[in-house]
Amino acid sequence: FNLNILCVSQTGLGKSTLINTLFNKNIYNEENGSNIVNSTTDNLDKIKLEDDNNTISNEESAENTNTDNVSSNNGNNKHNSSNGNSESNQPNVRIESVSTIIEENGVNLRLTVVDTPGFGDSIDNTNSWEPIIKEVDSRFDQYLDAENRINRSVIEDNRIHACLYFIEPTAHFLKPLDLEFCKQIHEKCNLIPIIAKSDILTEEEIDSFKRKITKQLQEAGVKLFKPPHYELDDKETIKLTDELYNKLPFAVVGSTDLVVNGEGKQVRGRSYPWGIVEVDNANHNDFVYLRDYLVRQYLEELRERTNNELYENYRSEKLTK
Amino acid sequence: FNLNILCVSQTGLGKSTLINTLFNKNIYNEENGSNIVNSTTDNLDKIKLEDDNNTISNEESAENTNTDNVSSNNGNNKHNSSNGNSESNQPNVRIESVSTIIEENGVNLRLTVVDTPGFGDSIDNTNSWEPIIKEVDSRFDQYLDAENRINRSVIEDNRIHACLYFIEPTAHFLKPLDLEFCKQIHEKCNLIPIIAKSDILTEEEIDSFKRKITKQLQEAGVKLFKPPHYELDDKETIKLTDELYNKLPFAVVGSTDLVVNGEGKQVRGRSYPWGIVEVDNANHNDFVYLRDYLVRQYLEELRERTNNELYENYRSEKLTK
Ligand SMILES: Nc1nc2c(ncn2[C@@H]2O[C@H](COP(=O)(O)OP(=O)(O)O)[C@@H](O)[C@H]2O)c(=O)[nH]1
Ligand SMILES: Nc1nc2c(ncn2[C@@H]2O[C@H](COP(=O)(O)OP(=O)(O)O)[C@@H](O)[C@H]2O)c(=O)[nH]1
Repeated sequence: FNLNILCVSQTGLGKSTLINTLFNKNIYNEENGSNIVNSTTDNLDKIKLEDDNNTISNEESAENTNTDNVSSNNGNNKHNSSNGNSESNQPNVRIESVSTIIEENGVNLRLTVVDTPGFGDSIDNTNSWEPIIKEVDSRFDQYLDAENRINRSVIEDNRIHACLYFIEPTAHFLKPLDLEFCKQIHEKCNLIPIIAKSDILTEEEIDSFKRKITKQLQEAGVKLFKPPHYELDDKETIKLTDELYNKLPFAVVGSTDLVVNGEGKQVRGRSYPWGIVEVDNANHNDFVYLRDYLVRQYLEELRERTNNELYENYRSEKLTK
Repeated sequence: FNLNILCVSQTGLGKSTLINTLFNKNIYNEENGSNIVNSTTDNLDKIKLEDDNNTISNEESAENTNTDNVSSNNGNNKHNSSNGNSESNQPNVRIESVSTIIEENGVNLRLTVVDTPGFGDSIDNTNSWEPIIKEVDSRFDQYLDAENRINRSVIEDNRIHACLYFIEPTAHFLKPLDLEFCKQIHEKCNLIPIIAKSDILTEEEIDSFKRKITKQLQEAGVKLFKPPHYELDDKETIKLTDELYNKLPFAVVGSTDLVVNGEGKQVRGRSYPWGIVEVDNANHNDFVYLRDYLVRQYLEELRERTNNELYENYRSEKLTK
C-alpha cells in the first residue's frame, strides 16, 4: 500500500513535528529506515530506481538534500539589486521527499511525504506554487507513461493522494498566498487544509477563524476532500463522516514529546507555565480527527478519488490538448 | 509630553491588542477620544492642523481610514497579470496614525501610534518597507522645517520616538523581511523588537529563539534601543537596566480580556482549555518588561536619543547632501 502525502507549509508552522506526530515516528531520521530524496521533477526516475533497489546510499542522499532546488525565479533580477539579499528575495521552493515504512493497524504502509521547503518564505513569493504544481503533474505523467507500457503488471503509484496545507494561525483570514495555492491545487490533489499550531488560538477564535476560512474557500470555488457516502452506510456512519468533514480545516497541535498531564498520565503534548496541551485530547485540538481523516479511516477513499477522478481529469485534459 | 510609537507588524500578530494592553485603553475606538488619521506622507500637514484644532470630524477620518494608501508597487505589472489577484500580489502598505491622551503616573501623555497595515501581507513584499521609511523621514523633515522657522517657541514633536517591531513566533529564525526592515529602520528610530503572541512557544523555545534572533541581528549590524547608564546610577540600577536589555526581544502576550486565574483573581489574560495565560505575570511572558521599557522607565531616554542622536544624524546627512 502506498500513501503519498504532499505537505505544503511555510517554515516554522510545525510541519515536521506534525508529520512525526501523525505517524508516531521520526520519519526524517534516516536511522529509522527512511529514504530521503531530493525529488525535483528531474529526479523522479531516480526515485523509481531507489524504490526498486531500496538501497540508496544514505550519505549521498543526505548530501543532496537541500542543495538541489527548483527556483521559481521570475527572472526579475531588478528586485535583487535593490536589496543585496537576492537569495531570500525571490521564491526558492525545493521539493524533497521522504519515504518510509509505517505500520498502521497491522498493515505495512509505504508512506512518502513530499515537502516543499521555501514555499512562502521569501520576501517575494510570486508563483512559488509553480514548482509544487509541476511536481504533482510530473507524478501524474510518470503514471501515464507507466500505464502506456506493454508490461503493466506492476505500476508503482507515486501520485499524490492528499495535500496537507498548513494555514498560519493568525485568527483573521486566509492570506493571498494561501488562497492562490488552494485554487491551484484542489483539482489535482485531495486537499485537506489544517490550522497549524492551533494552541495559539482560544476556542472562540478557532470557531470564528474556521468559519472565515471556509467562507473564503467556498467563495474561491475551492473543493476540499470529502469522503463519499456509500449506499450501504448506516445513518451513524453518514453522520460521522459529515461531522468530520465539517471540522475542516482541522485545528491541530503536534508534538512527539511526552509530558505528564493533570491526571498524572504520560501523554504527547506541549508544556507551558500555565498548562499542558495534549495532542491526543479532542478537547484540546483536532489532531485525532486529522489522524482519522488522513491515516485511519479514508486511505482507500483518498487513493480512489486520486485514481478515478483527479488523475482521470488530468489524463483527459492532457490527451485532448 | 508626546510619545510617538511606530508599530510595524504583519496582520494577525496581535498588534492592536498589544497596544490596547500597553495603554489599558482601546485607543482605536474614537469614542475614547482618539483621533484616527490616515497619515500618508502627503497628509502630515493635515495632522498638524488637526492637532491644533483637535476637532477633526470623526466621521470624515473614519471614512478616510483604509481608503488612502501609499503603494510601494514596483511597477511590476507582469506579476499582476499572471495572477488575477493584483491587489494582494504587490505590497500595499498604508500608514495610519491614532492619537489619544493617556494618563501615565498622573502625567498626561499625548500618545500617537503609527501603524503600517499591509506590511508583509502580500504575496510579493519587495520594498514594502519604503513607505514606512518615508514616513519616518518626513516626520524628521517636518521637524527640520519647524526648527528653521523664525518663531520656534512651540515645536510639535511628531518624530518617531520608538519602533515596535513584531516578530512572528515561528521558533526558528528571523525571516528575510524582518531582517531587511530592521536594517532599514534601526538608524532612524529606537528599535524595540518583540516576539508576538509568545504564548505559542514553550520556555525553552523562547530562550533558543531569542538567542537566534539576537545573533542574526548582531550579524546584520542592527542596533537595538539600549537605555544609557548615568554617572550617578548605582550598581542596582545599572544591573536592572542591563537585565531588561538582555531580555530583548521581549516575548509578549497581549489581552484586554479579564479572566479568572488559578487563584481566583481577575486578571488580563487568555483562557485556553488547558490553562490561563496571564498578561501581567512575568512567569508567563515579558509583557511587564516591555511596558517598563517602552512606557514607564525610559520615556525621556527614548525622546532624548531620538532628538540628540537619530534626528541629528538625519539632519547632518541631509544638510551635507
Ligand atoms: N505551539 C506549537 N508549537 C509547535 C507545534 N508543533 C511544532 N511546534 C514547534 O514549532 C517549532 C518548529 O517546528 P518544526 O516542526 O520544526 O516546524 P517546520 O519548520 O514547519 O518543520 C518547534 O519549536 C516545535 O516544537 C504546535 O502544534 N504548536
Ligand atoms: N495567542 C495569542 N493571540 C493573541 C494575542 N494577542 C492578540 N491575539 C489574538 O490574535 C487575533 C488578532 O489580534 P489583533 O490585535 O486584531 O491583531 P492585528 O491584526 O495584528 O492587529 C485576535 O483573535 C486576538 O485575540 C497574544 O498575545 N497571543
